[in-house]
Amino acid sequence: LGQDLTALGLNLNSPENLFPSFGGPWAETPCRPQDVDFHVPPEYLIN
Amino acid sequence: FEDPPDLYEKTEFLLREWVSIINSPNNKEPPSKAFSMFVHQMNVQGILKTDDLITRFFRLSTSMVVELSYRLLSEQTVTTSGQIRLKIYHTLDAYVKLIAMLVKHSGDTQNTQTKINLLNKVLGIIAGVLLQDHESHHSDFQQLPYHRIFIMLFLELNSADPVLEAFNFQILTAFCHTLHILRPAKSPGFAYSWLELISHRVFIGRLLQITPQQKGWGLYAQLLMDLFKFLAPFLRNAELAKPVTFMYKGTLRVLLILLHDFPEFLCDYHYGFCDVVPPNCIQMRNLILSAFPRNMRLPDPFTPNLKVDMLQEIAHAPRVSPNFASMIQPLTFKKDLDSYLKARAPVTFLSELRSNLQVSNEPGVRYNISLLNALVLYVGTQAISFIRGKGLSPNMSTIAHSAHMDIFQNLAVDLDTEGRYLFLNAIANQLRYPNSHTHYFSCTLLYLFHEANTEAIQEQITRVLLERLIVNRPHPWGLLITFIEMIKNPTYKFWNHEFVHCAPEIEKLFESVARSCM
Amino acid sequence: PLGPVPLQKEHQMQFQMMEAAYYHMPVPSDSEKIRPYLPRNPFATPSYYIQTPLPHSDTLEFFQRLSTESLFFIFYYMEGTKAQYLAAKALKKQSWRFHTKYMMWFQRHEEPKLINEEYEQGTYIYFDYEKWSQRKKEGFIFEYKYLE
Repeated sequence: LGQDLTALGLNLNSPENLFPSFGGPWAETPCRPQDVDFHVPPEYLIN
Repeated sequence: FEDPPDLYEKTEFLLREWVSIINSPNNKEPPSKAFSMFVHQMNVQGILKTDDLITRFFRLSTSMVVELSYRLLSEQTVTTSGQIRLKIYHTLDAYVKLIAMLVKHSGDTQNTQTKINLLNKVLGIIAGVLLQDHESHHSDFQQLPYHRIFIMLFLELNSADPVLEAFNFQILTAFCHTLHILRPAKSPGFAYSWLELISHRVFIGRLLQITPQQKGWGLYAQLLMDLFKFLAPFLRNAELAKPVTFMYKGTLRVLLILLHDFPEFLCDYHYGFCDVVPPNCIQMRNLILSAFPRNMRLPDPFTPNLKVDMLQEIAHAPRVSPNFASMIQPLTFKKDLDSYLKARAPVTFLSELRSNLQVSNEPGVRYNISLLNALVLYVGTQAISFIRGKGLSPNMSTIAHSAHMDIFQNLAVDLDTEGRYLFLNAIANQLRYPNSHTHYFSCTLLYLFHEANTEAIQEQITRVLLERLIVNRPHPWGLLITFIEMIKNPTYKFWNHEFVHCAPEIEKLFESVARSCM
Repeated sequence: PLGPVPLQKEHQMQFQMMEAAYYHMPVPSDSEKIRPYLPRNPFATPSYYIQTPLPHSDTLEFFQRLSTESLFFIFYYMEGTKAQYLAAKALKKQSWRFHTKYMMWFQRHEEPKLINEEYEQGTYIYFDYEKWSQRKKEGFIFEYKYLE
């Protein structure tokens, strides 16, 4: 019967695009905000 | 071969130097300042003197960072894995930084050709080192160093930078060509990283969304074809080994992202994908065929008295890539086909049809599936234009008694069970969202059911539809409306057939579908 | 009716290489920039702990419900990411302002005594990331050229 495609960790009902936080083919969950690079103002790169 | 005697040492010295510049914590110098000093050093060492020396430098450097990765990976234990990987990342990322800055600053700002030539060269060298390593290390091959170099270089060269933006499409093309060279069939030990690279959120975003006029779609489709071609032999048999299941589930995730975010991309390339996806991969194929344009509202297939031919989209021909007509080979066969379609001659065309499609007597691999798929779609599209040419629109009567339908009826009767299964699949693969192909092939399937001269054909048509309906969602809209029409419309006398009552669970299943459409 | 088809030689070879690779799969951080803290790597926590991100946890509304302290943690320990960006936005919604020279967040404690073109002077609360605590500063001059 194939897989239950709703159980692969993707929020298929999301009104937003999924790819910007796609965790990759092996990821059971989307990327978290701290995983996704963001073009923040350079002053924020304090390190 | 014949590396200049001291090139290895010079390269090692320079690489070590660069890695320490980039990674030194108190390095307050902006990378660009450090970079120009470093390029001066490369000049002093004579590395940049000739194209050949630059090539050798990159090959040696790539081999060095790869060897270092292998050495560190061999030392890692479960507890030290994190630190070891971090060490590897630091060296690889510094090397990537060097490549990115050399690409960005080679030639003057306007001269993007110099930059893209250098990028193609470096990507080619890395691919070459990978393939050689893949060959020599065999099952000890490690994906990590190449995975990291490719993804970090891709991210560096796709960061918001006006110089790079100016030739971003060439950058994407260079990466897609390299990933095509490294397709899983060529370097299966790199397959998991490869899938991760082509499905990375930035990679998908760049190729399918940001690049204007959908120019990245063809490149991306090619990579997905590479993936399906690699998986096909392993998916062809129902039992999947764990490594294959992992790859298959990963592929499903990527297809779900595409279905959700870029359905039009799947719509355009469905033909090419379904041509290489094995016929028994029912759900994956349904996933591809279920895509429909986001601006289209699909009427509920279970709507009572749904008038499909009244839908305005039903007259629109969908875009189909690649060009399936060119896949009808050999040319003599194509010529005979066209002349038969035109003048229903030569009559021998029909009797020779099966022999043109059959390639062996081995059960399970008897037919040229690609040729059959192309033939069915070509004849169908020709039929639509032919009917339109008479000022009519396709329906159960206008599709009948034509050269096109001769061919389809001949295939239904003349092919054996295996061949007819593939033939019916080729038709069912066109049952998608409301468009002229869906409509024509839905009518054709119902017509073949109605006109069948043996119950075996009707049973097989039912099987082909049923196996697509009983798998988990999604189900293509065209598949649902065809099946509903077949079981609802008394013209087809569906419920009178023996096979409908062949087993209680089958009968129950039909009834449950019948109930949901009243 | 297609039935199983035995793998050809070349596919068996491919399977062997793929199977070998299956035993050293890429880990999530292989595809991410180096994160000084909190790299993107799964850690086996007890199954009764939440295993997936909370729903809507990547929205500004969610970040606005976080405590100020949490927002400072996210801002300083997840730099260069969407989380840092959202934390900064949430802080600004609570009238915090980022001082680009001290790289610290300031909030007016009361109306400033003095305001002119170049700066404003008054009592502020600021978050000292070295001492990791909020502190009050009287008579502080906030030069607008350092206002982010």
